Amino acid sequence: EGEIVRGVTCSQEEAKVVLSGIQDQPGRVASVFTPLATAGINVDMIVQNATQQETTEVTFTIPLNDVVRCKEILNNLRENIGFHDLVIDKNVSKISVVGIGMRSHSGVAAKAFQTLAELGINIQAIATSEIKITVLIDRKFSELAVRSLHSRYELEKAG
Amino acid sequence: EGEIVRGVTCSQEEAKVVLSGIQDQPGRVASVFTPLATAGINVDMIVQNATQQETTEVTFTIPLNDVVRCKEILNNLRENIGFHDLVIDKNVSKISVVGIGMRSHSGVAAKAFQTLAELGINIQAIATSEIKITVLIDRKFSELAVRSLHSRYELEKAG
Ligand SMILES: C[C@@H](O)[C@H](N)C(=O)O
Ligand SMILES: C[C@@H](O)[C@H](N)C(=O)O
Repeated sequence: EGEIVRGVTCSQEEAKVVLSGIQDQPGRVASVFTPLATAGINVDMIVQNATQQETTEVTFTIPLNDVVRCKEILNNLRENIGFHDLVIDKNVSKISVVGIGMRSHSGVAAKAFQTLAELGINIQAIATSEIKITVLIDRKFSELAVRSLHSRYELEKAG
Repeated sequence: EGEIVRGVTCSQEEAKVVLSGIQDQPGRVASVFTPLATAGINVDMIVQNATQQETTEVTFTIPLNDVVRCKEILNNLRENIGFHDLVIDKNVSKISVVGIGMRSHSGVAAKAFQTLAELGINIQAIATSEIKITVLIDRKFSELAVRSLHSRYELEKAG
């Protein structure tokens, strides 16, 4: 099958922001991210689930340095955006498994989830694509997660 | 700034699967995706929000051909995985804006959301990375969405 997984990366410089109670109507996420873009806040991972209810949550990450400004901007726009809660967690780590052709090898994502499960590490958020599986976990587990994923995908042997 | 956005892609061959009521405890998503991987079902986009509650939802896409099998496998494992509802929507389109360095140009994502908002197109799910912004929308809006995003990012001029 070749080396599908190329590496495991870890970012500890981001905060997780969760906006809940967002109406599932056109225009709602635009109303969140347009002001943030205007303020020059670099949003990295954005995740939003599909929902059967009227409202949903949006999770995204921003640089730690932008937490105060982000909070201020969004809180000032609470009525405009129409969200219920804004929660910011600075204690996260963003772990990514990077590779190629991972869609046709869906076992790759399952393997990442399984590895973290066996370590008792809770997965807070997930976003995947064909070349990247990204999860948010508690920062204290960063090294353990990276080391274990590295070993699970046998990455040291590729060196 | 250079050409950050390189293209807009559209996939109409996937179904959206939403599992709700999943316990936010280690091991829960592994219990969903391991059996799917074992069954050879190619899971593409996986999205899971961070939650403040005890349960959360997981959204993912699979090839339309795998819908029946996926439903069967997950329903048989309902108690094992511990989910509340399984909803499958075959009427979606997966639209991706592909580029580079999009993290440091967070206006790119905002622009995509704004474009869809102005068209009244509801965004059902979102997963982004530095090189890809992916949304799920109602299939009937596929051409309109792609055409409008193409034009918004001025992609025809790059030809
Ligand atoms: C929830 C949010 O994504 C909404 N559906 C929108 O299109 O903006
Ligand atoms: C919800 C699900 O992702 C759970 N937190 C897990 O780690 O499996």
